[in-house]
Amino acid sequence: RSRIIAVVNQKGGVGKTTSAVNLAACFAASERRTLLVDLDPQGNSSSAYGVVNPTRQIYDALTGDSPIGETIQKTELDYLHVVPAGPDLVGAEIELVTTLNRESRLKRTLAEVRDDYELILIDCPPSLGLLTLNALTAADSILIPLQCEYYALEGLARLLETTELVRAELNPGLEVEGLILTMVDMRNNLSRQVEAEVRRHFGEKVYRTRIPRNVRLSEAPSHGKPILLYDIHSRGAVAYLKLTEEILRRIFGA
Amino acid sequence: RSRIIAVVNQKGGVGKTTSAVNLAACFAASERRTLLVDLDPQGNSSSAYGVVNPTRQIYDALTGDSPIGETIQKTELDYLHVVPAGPDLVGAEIELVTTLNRESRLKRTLAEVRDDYELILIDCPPSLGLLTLNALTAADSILIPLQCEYYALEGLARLLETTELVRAELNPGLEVEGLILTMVDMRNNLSRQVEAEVRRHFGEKVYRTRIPRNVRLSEAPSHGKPILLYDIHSRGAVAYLKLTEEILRRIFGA
Ligand SMILES: Nc1ncnc2c1ncn2[C@@H]1O[C@H](COP(=O)(O)OP(=O)(O)OP(=O)(O)O)[C@@H](O)[C@H]1O
Ligand SMILES: Nc1ncnc2c1ncn2[C@@H]1O[C@H](COP(=O)(O)OP(=O)(O)OP(=O)(O)O)[C@@H](O)[C@H]1O
Ligand SMILES: [Mg+2]
Ligand SMILES: [Mg+2]
Repeated sequence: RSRIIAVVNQKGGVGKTTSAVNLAACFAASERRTLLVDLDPQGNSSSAYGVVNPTRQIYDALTGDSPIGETIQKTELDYLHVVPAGPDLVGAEIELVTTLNRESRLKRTLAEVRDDYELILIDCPPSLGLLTLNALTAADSILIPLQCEYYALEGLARLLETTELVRAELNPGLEVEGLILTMVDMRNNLSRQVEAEVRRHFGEKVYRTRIPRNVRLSEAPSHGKPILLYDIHSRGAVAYLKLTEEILRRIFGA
Repeated sequence: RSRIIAVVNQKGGVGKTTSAVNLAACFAASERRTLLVDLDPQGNSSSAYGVVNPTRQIYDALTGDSPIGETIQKTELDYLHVVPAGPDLVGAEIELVTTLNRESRLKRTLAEVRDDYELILIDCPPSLGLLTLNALTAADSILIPLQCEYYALEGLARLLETTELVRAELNPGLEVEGLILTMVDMRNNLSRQVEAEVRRHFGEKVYRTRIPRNVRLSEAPSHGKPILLYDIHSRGAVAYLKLTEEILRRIFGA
């Protein structure tokens, strides 16, 4: 049975897509059959793998227009498939409001393919609206990318409240997989203070591996490649590989 | 008559709040009566001025529960008032879907106070949903903060399409006030390439003043102060003051 992990944080620009895209590639490099689902109307995870304006996309599966299996695309990595997003997804937030089971649409459609993968990662938009609620309802656990900045810390309480609400009402098994410190700049006082505070509050839930600010990570998407294929020797690639070891050890055991 | 400017970009973390908060303070420092409206459920613009968990907020004005005048709060700056946001605003996206005139709620409520201010700035959430549509319908023009990164550039076309749609259907006078280059790092190749491309496409619409990456800008919100009151000598403060001159010259003439 596969593990479905939602990569969530309503704060914008904290590294959700960069983490989802590069962890998916690292999981595939460890020969774990992996599916990356792009649930953000911006479609950044899709374009990170060179998919733009897909004919079939997650919107079609959410509305029931086509089975999710028909939206799945292969990537350059053998063990990685992607369900892309397209601009139609913007309308889904509004359209889903008045449909039945509006929070469980993703869970139902993923059920059709979850046994084909060991890990399913969902890249979420920067909001706590219906698309993110669908991801929280479908997921076994959540990964929280966190930039060590004041506004990002401020939003954490709201995110955990929403997770608690979903656990109580829609998905009793939902857990926090872990918090990932992203774009870390060790020279920066604020960054160090926020990190110390987060580790004090969340202890072991915060991965030891920090993801440093590394320009190669922001260059890779313009080449339609994850960091592993763009520059495997970069500090960004090394950090995501180390983080992958930590995450997989916790999920599958040593 | 006042000018209403929406600070928009669905890409997360590009400096919408940082620009709205600091431009509002600079406008007030130039003795222009200014109102800052926080339309983001995250409430970052509100907390940047020390307002958390407000008793009355923009949500009450949007739903008609109270006149917008009752939600307005003073700040340390004489010429600046704020309409704060609170967590209830998350629900507004869903609740507004089935209400009458759902895109024009903000426009109608702002009409009650717009003659009391020369400039009204609206800080938008990172999405193109109903809250941002309300801002685009109420605004005379839009300011687009743009980080010089690949994903941010990718989203620009979608943002301009949506603006065009709003101009055609809901707000014929809507214009682009200008594009602000934020978190600029001149040592970074990608940043320089993206900037060159943006200036080639948008010409004069891109302000000459660039906002550099400056840690003092990200420290200020944790003290509940705009950069002008936190560290007026910082590179961030100097940049926003210069940008203010450019913006006000274009709006009010030399
Ligand atoms: N560790 C890093 N070092 C340098 N740049 C990074 C790093 N992580 C992310 N970035 C860049 O920072 C920007 C924001 O990251 P990203 O888009 O992954 O965040 P996000 O949370 O998915 O944003 P959104 O909220 O819009 O979905 C992107 O331009 C990305 O390329
Ligand atoms: N010029 C700058 N230099 C350094 N840090 C900055 C700068 N501008 C913004 N920041 C920091 O970067 C982060 C993102 O900025 P901000 O929150 O203003 O973006 P936003 O577009 O409003 O995000 P969201 O999409 O979540 O609303 C914040 O932590 C902010 O303090
Ligand atoms: Mg993203
Ligand atoms: Mg913001």
